[in-house]
Amino acid sequence: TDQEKMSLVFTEWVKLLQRVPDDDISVVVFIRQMIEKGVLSSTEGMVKFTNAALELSVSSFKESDPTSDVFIATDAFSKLIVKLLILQEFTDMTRADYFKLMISVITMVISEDHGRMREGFNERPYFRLISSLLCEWECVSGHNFIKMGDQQCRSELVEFNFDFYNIIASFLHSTQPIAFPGFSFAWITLISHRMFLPKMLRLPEKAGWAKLVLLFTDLLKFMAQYTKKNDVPDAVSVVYKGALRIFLAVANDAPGFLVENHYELLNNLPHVYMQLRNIILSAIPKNLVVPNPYDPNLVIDDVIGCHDAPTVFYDPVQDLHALKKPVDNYLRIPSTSLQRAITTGIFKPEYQKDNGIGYDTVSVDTKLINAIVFHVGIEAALEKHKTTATAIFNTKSSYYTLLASLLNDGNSEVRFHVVQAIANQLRYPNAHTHWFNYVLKNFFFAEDWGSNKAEIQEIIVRTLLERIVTNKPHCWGAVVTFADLLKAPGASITTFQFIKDVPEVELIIKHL
Amino acid sequence: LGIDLTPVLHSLGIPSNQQGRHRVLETFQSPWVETSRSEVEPRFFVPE
Amino acid sequence: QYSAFQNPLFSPGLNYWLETKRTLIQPHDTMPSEMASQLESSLLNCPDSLDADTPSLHQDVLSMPHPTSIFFPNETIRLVSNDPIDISRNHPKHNDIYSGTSLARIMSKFDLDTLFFIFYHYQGSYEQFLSARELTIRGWQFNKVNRCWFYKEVEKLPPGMEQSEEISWRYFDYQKSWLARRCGAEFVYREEEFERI
Repeated sequence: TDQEKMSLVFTEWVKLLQRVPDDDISVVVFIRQMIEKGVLSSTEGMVKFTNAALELSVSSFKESDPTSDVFIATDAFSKLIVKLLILQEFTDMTRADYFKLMISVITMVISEDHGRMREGFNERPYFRLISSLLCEWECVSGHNFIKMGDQQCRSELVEFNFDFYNIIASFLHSTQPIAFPGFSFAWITLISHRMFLPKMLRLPEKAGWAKLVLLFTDLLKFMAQYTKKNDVPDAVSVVYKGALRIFLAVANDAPGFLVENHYELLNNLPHVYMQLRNIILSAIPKNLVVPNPYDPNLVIDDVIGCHDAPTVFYDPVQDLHALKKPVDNYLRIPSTSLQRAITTGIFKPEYQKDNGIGYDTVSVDTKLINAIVFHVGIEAALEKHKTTATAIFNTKSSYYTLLASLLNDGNSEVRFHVVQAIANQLRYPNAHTHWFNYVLKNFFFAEDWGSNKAEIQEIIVRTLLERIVTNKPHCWGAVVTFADLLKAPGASITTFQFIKDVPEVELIIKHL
Repeated sequence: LGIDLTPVLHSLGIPSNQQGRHRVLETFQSPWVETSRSEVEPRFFVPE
Repeated sequence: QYSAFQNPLFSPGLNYWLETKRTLIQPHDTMPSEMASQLESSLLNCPDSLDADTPSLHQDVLSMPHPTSIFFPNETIRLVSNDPIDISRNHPKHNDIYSGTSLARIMSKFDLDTLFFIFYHYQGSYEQFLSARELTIRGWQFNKVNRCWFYKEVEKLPPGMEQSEEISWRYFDYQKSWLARRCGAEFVYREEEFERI
């Protein structure tokens, strides 16, 4: 049968690679013969061969003595894929489509194995295939494929490089944990693989960032879906531990990625993962020196970094949908009708379950609220840059009043999520942190909330406190803002009733 | 409340002070300490 | 209805793949027990650092003939050490991604002989790369033409002499004597001959 023939060819390939180094002439000849004899000259042939090679690799893994080298066939297959990508001339099909086809077949094989075997599925050979593929690619692609003698081929490969990683990223997106629970731990190991993650982070022009955010979102969504307040399955706790280490490594190596993508990442991060949230929000651009936030003499207005707006990779305006016009129009010319459109437009059509700290459901569109708050902050910083600081550091400015009206017209739930969204912008010293610090301070001390004042103050204190009583790291902006509330002249917040009502909190605040 | 991250950072090879800070993702062994018992070969380049 | 689903080539893989989209579109509220067992099975099979290591199918023999003991280990060293990095070596150029690895640290303690041995006998390998790195850190430079490592010795001369320092060059003779030798007076340093590492 065709399957048997393909398996024979692949077996010969595996044997060959064990006998000669991979730059031996016989390796090139073997591949040329494969193509000339028509093994891979049609789409059908490619699909059948990929199928056969993968199934052989997986069964060879399963049948090998676990103490021996169980990945010989798998590694040989990875090497073959890379050789096929660099040695062939692509006339009928682009290199990218060729690679996509192979990956699609691999995806189908995994789907069948995972679907059939259920708990009996073993992710390791598939992990090894992708891992070795990434290693082999790294080897040939070093210094912009300088090892390629043929200049035409070399420039084609340089162009293809982004597609290579993009296709792997798409493969990972489609095999995410929610869809392939039996592949979860291999998946997490792959998205953080040393030959994948740093590459994606540093592709020119941030070309890998969008897909990376997507993959991290897939991870966070999985964690969010299966983290319940009273019961977190052990396996999910292990997932969390892995995610924590990965984010810490990213914060160390590429804090700019977290800085520019905090909005999207936080949209999918469960509220209960407070420390992880803080890790993302505490990321500081490399080489930035940050003054001690606990310095009692610190005045945020004097901090030099506060002049500059942080770079934003994903513009939240895309998430405003129907409210984009009302919000932008309000910012230009505020009106009560626009205000009403916004404050009523933030609700979901129905309740949704949530695992918040202190609440189980949510009826507001938190993602929309995050988008509105962040967008207003971005616009405010732009306004300051175009005109003056007094245009926005002004409780009569439309930027301020938009947010204030959300609090004023909203119920406790709305207020809570708006304040949370504001607190998410209190990060390292920058123009957003600076402005939102101003907003929150003024919200706290404003006299025109009427009977809502105590609740608003309580929500603000709660929001800031929950971010700084956790183990480190703490966001610079959150610490500074809270310190500003404590330092303010007038009645100490320890005299506030809602503080006195909870002795533990009173103690913490007195200590602070 | 989270956990004290010092041992976690240590396991990643990230020093707690700012000295000697270098990239760790390029030699990242595994997301979990338990599966990180051997070092992995990082990317490298050997001229012809 | 789509032709791909009628194609026997993609059956039944494509159907199984489509099934996986179900949970993406309608995630379960709580984890069903089957999913939980699949997740646990994944945890049990979790790939480790050995699974993620770089493949090496063909074991290279030594690049150059050299008598070795049959007990010479063939496996690469894969230790882990989280000891703090020696800050005295914390030159920005040397604080690279390799500085934290056990192998690079071990090489920093090797003597020159060992480093040259690794360099010339394990060509194309990660170990060769690290030995080249270590030699560079110690001030040696690699000549692409004659394939020798060179070292520039700068000797400060006592004050009052015509020049303030005397420069002499050494190179490691890997082909004949396996020793570092002084370069003759006719030696001229040409930057383009040396590898920029």
